[in-house]
Amino acid sequence: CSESDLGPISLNWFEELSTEAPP
Amino acid sequence: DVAEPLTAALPDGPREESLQFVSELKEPWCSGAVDVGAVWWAAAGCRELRVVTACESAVSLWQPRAPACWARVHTWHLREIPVIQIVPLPDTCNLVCVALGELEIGEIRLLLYSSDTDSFKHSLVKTGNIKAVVGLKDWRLVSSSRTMQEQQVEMVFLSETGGSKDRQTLMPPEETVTAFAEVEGMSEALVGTTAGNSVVVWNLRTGQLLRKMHVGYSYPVSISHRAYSDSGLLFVVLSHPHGKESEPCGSPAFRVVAFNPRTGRSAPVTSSCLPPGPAGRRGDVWDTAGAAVLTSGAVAVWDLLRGCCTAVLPPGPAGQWALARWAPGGAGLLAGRRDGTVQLYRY
Repeated sequence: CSESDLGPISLNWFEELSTEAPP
Repeated sequence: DVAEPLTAALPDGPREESLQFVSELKEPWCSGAVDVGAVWWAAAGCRELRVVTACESAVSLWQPRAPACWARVHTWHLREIPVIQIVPLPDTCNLVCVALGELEIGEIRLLLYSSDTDSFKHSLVKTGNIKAVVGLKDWRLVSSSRTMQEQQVEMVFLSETGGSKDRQTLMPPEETVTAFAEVEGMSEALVGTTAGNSVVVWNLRTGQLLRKMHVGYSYPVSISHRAYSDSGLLFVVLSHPHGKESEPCGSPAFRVVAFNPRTGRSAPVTSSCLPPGPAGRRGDVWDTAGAAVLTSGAVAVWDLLRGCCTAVLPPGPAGQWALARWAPGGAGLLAGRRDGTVQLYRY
């Protein structure tokens, strides 16, 4: 699978989603 | 006679030597084995792998005795509610976790040896209408339970004395959680699958529900077994216990699907298929190896990253296999029959 299929990839997805998600 | 047609139909064929028989035990008075597992047990300064067998009303602990023999050390009798599952607890020692219930789990209990009282005992950790449970590293247990009004997802921190040290509530998704899977190398992340065929991700430290990602309508209802985070993607091992023959190679037993947690998009990576004919039952995953009992009574093993079958254990003259579980730490595969026979294979 390529980045074009899955959209932009972030190595820090876990930290980023934890900051954005409701507490 | 079951292995041969399976072998012929698989593209690269199972390697006969990939499963080597090690030893066998037989629970003499068990006529309806419900589960089998293995736990690390420390006694008298020695840490060894012990086998656990479960019947509806009893759970037995077996100690290795050379050469290739097993001796029953203790049996816990649980007569009020039937035992339906052994719940593996990775990285624990001297602790067995079992789920009890009728159609669904009603109780989760810990079975252990207490050095204070020099006796084996069991203790209640959780009750309710429990839909899914998983044991995680660092003595943690996560379960989802449902009342008429709401769903509760809770993590319990277990103590070595069989109690609970602390509890953390996790934010529930709207849909019922059907299975959990730990994320390899990320002790604070947890993955689950829902009745609506989505994969959800939690932050275990904060209890936040981070993302809900749809698996795709083309897949039958999915059960998550294990997940790996790599290069910004989340690779989830799914099985489809009620899967139909939906792919050219046959019925998919396991699939690895890559999710981008940032966008929620997914892409298939590998499919581990059975040849047309035998259907699969719910399986077990250790590292990158999957095992499942087929309706033919054989056990099949797959390399999930390559998507190929690597071994088949045919039903012998003594009967069909009913259970297949991986022992912890790469110690091998446990295959069990309903009559209480368990064989350990090195893989």
